Amino acid sequence: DTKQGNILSFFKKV
Amino acid sequence: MLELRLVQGSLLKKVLEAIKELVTDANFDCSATGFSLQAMDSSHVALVALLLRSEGFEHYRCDRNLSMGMNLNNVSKMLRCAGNDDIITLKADDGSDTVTFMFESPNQDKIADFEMKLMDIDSEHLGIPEAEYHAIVKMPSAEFARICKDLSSIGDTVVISVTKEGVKFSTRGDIGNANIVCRQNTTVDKPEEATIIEMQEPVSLTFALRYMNSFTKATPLSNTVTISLSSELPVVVEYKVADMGYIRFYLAPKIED
Repeated sequence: DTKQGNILSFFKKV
Repeated sequence: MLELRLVQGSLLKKVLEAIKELVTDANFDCSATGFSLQAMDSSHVALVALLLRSEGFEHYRCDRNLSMGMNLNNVSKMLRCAGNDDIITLKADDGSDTVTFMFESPNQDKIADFEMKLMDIDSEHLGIPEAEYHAIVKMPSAEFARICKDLSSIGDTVVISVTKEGVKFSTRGDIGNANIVCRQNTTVDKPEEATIIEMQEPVSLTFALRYMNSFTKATPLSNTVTISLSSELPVVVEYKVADMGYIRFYLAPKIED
């Protein structure tokens, strides 16, 4: 089964 | 003082149509570099990055960096009042809480001013690191839109796999499954009809089709689309905006639970 990834786990706030 | 004059006003109309489904409110940032936007969808699954470089405008005046919060649905309502051949100028005074869109018909016989209220938006700016992608697929944008639309009638997710055989788009659903393979094809009449696959290593990732279909709202902007894939990274779906910039959509992959 898959779950949806989140953009914030790849790109960090600047 | 901000004044941006875009002769090909239809580009701005198309840009808004491309992003307003994904993002509700966003800050448009103006600097010497250009007119840009970075925003995530409400569930933080996708991110859109727009850049329209200052050189692409006939006139570009931006005295100091400015961030203007706008409801994209309202911007779209304003821009839909511009003709496709109209010249569009954006104007804002320092410290003003409004932006004015001016539409000029090509022969200057009709000039319209639409003033829109700005809004305060707390937005987080994300750093997007430079990445080496395992595979980059360039293909006709209409073909990509057709594939996403067709597959979404079968399933909810698409597996995009790039191998030396080509790029495969697969889905499965309650009624069955579907696979569409596009091979590299450079023997076409026009360069924009080519499918070009640059692969460093095979890659296979799963994405929600709902978002892919939303990205294809940008299809009228460009005859081609570029899809950049790496395992462990969001896919980048890029549409050029004439020769003045781009819209890049980033979509986080589905991951094994």
